Amino acid sequence: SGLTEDQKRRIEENRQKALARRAERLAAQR
Amino acid sequence: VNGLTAHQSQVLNLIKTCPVPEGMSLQELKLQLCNMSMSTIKQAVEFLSSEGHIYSTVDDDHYKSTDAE
Repeated sequence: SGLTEDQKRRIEENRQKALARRAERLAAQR
Repeated sequence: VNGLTAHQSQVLNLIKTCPVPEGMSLQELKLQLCNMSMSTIKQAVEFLSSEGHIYSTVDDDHYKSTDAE
């Protein structure tokens, strides 16, 4: 892809943060 | 069904279908969702992001779904 290493790292970091938020929300619902 | 409004579901489903690594831009969303205003789209994106359904990629204008892959 045309993404730089910096952009790839940023995307992966944001993905991990979003997954953590998702897990938090799901846990709060139960 | 999933706790999302119709608008939020529409935005999420479109972002999910986007195959490129940098995800979908707000402008692309607006083009596909011509019945929705930009402010409605932005509100939906903000909510989906806070719930962890989507995340920003190369900048705050591009989003991907955590359900992808």
